[in-house]
Amino acid sequence: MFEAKLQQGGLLKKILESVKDLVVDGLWDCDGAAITLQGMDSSHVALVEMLLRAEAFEHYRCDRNVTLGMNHNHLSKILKCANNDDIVILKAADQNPDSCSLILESKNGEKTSDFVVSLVRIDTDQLGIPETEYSAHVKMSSGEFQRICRDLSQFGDAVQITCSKQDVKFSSSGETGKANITLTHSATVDKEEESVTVDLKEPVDLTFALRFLNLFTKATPISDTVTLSLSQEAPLVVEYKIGDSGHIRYFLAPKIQE
Amino acid sequence: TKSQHQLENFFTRK
Repeated sequence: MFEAKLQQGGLLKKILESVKDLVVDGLWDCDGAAITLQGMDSSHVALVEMLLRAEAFEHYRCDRNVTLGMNHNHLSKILKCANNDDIVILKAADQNPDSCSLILESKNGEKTSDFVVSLVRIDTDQLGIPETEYSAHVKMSSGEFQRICRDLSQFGDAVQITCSKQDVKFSSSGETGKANITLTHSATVDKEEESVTVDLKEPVDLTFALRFLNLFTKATPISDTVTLSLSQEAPLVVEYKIGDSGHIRYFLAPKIQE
Repeated sequence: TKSQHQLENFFTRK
């Protein structure tokens, strides 16, 4: 039997909002330690990896490893019925289940809703993502990053990200013209979620499709800050921590440098 | 517009 009880249903709502527009169906791998999801968009340019450890749950039981093939649109419809402060319980048999139950309990205990969603058979190819030493890490406000991606997509369909010792520059150009947004490493880190830290081993200069970045920033409500990790000619990593019990990591393949 | 890499160019299938 697999059963996981989340005190704050709102978190699962936010996770679904973060993945459903990028990956329609996903394999939720559940084992004794965590629930992990890895999925790619249809063009194999972007990938999302979600990890939620057992300690995020008020109650977590996973007698045998089980993989739940989830249709994220169906799951999202169910979670739209949940309030942020509802308790959400996920339940599934652990012998090749063909469905998953979701129970929503209102905070005052007066309302209980239960749903059964059919699981889907998915043959996605999973990718092995090697641990990598990145040339640059940029930690910044997640809201600020979302704003930059949204603003620059008015000017072009791609953003050039260049990191130097002291700052990170986001540039885009198209028939409207050219736009540059430069963030400078914050001298004082008084409020973490408003400061910018650039940790550079060597300069990077890469170009990425803004369409995908604007899908990644749907995870903005999950964390006040976001960390970008970059290396020359390697996929960009955009990471949102889920408290200290997990993360949502997006990977985006760069445009080919001429 | 520049052409686009795919993730399989960087990550191996499991």
